[in-house]
Amino acid sequence: HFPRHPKWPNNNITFRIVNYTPDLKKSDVDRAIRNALNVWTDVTPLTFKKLHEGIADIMISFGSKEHGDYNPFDGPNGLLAHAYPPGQGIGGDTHFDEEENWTIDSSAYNLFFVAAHELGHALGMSHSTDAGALMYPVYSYTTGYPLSEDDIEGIQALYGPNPNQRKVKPKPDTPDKCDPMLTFDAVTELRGETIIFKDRFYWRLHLQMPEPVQTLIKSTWPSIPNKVDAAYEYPEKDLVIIFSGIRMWALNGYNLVDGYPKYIHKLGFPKKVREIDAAVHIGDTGKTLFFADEKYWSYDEATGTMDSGYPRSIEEDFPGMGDEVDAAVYRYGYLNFFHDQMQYEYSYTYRKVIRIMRTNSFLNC
Amino acid sequence: LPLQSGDKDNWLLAEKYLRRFYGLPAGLQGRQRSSGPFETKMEEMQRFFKLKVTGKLDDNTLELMKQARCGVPDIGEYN
Repeated sequence: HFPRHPKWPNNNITFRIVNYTPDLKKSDVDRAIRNALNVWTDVTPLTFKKLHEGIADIMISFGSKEHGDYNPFDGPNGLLAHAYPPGQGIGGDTHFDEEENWTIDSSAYNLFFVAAHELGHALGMSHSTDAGALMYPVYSYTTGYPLSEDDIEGIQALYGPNPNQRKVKPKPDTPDKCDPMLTFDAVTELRGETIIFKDRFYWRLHLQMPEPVQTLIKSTWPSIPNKVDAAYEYPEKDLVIIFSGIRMWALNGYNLVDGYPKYIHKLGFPKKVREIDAAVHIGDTGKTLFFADEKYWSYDEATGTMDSGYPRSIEEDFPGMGDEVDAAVYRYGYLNFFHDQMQYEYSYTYRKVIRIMRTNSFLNC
Repeated sequence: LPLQSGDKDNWLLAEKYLRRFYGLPAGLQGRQRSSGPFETKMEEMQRFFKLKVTGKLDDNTLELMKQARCGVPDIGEYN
């Protein structure tokens, strides 16, 4: 919250849209603002009434550069919008930088998401340090329910819960790299960096960077799902293949390859396989190993076919590993398997587990 | 030797960012770059964004400062 926790003294708040951006139809702006307000009414007892003239509690407008409040905007990009905490006069007012390109999708700055964030300020919310929270200061486009648990706790601390609240599924808190119970969804190499997927986020690890950098998946790859099951790099074609459910995507660096997503069964999996748990490419052999439940397959990248004699048992062929895998990556001649909060360093040459560590040690914890 | 123009631009960007969002007091350019307040505010910003806290303008910090964001300060009042 802001210092002294400013909030509206009653739950019935008025708003007025003073002007509109030419980037969107008036109805699109109205809908974006209404949906942004609904984000907060869903979890509080607040109600919002629209005024078409006069002074409302929350005056919403589009302006550029110096627009009358001595907090000027800066042209395209940079500052997108701002809003003032609850109070008289300018309190609650919400301003959008007209020099941005406003959209209703992910192609530029999505008005709904920015409005939901700014209206959070207008209701008394300050910025969150949680990268997955709506009130995080940096712009990102995401899908699904916009509020995280941090956002909901914050707004309900001011106004209480919605007595008629429908069941909402807030985004979970951002994964903590030093959580001793940390598990991974998928791990892959990408042009010399290691990418670790966990929930809606991924970490980037580079030898020259001591600290992993955490980012929302959607911020980098808007077209792949929020949850990744498996991923591997095929360096010969400079591709990273991402798996989620029964679909797979091919990325060339940060760009989606045309023709994707495709069904995983195109690789030769039986129809009953609905999800891949882990995938890893072994450069020395040209094979990619796919793990699902207690079994694994070997895929020949050169011929584009599954090797005969598969699937085989994980437990039998990788002794010491347990019977399931969450994620896998091949580095420096070793297979790193991840299962729950443990990490197994497996020597492909000697066919045995060399080391067992906590999963979070992979992130230098 | 004078800073390369690219480095100078980065420093100016960082100073402006910290002033706007972290309440760095306005002062003469050049004096602040290695001074206590600048380093303290830089650390505050790095802590907020869960970057490595160095007090220095490293690549990760600079990259984050360049990202599109809300104009409300990350700390303190906004009026």
